[in-house]
Amino acid sequence: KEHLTIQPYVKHPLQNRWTLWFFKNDKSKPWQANLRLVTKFDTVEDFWALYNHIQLASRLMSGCDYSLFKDGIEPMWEDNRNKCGGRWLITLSKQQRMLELDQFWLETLLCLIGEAFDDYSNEVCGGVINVRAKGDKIAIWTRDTENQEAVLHIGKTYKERLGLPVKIVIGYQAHADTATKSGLGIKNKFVV
Amino acid sequence: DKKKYDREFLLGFQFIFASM
Repeated sequence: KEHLTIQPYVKHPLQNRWTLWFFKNDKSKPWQANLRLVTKFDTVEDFWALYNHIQLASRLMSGCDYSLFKDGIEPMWEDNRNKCGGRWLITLSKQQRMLELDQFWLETLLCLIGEAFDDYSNEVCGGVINVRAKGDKIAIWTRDTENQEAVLHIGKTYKERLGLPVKIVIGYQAHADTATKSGLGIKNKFVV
Repeated sequence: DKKKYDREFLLGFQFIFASM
């Protein structure tokens, strides 16, 4: 008689536990009251269970954000792990929402949970997508603007993973500048 | 031992439960 042993399915653990946050703009409430923790996960399978269940970014209402951050880091400049950091920012035109927004955001998520930045993945705090009528934004946040080697490696790898052509330049901005300046006043600390 | 996963590996799991 054949003897069958049933092996339990073991999910594939991620290096980090991640938290998904959702922001829905309600101007009658303070910013922080509009931010909700959706859930946490730490396996490949649980990531997909979540991703397959929630709305694609391109279907969100304008003013909404998704943020995916390492467990314990809140998706705001004020968090201790973010306050000395900055972001690699991808700005998209209105036309890119249908063509590239979901693809870029999924690629960003896969970079984060897959630890795509080699020895510098520890420098990564999370990623954010802002859905806005005037143009969507996607960013990867890192914790230290002064760690030039890490910031540049993350930026180059991220640009490659998004499949952006060499002639497209993406910029890294310090949160300290983003928090105090707006629009054209924000200087890129690095570009790749 | 760092758990680094490339995109193809991760994408391979997107519908794993749908096919079981």
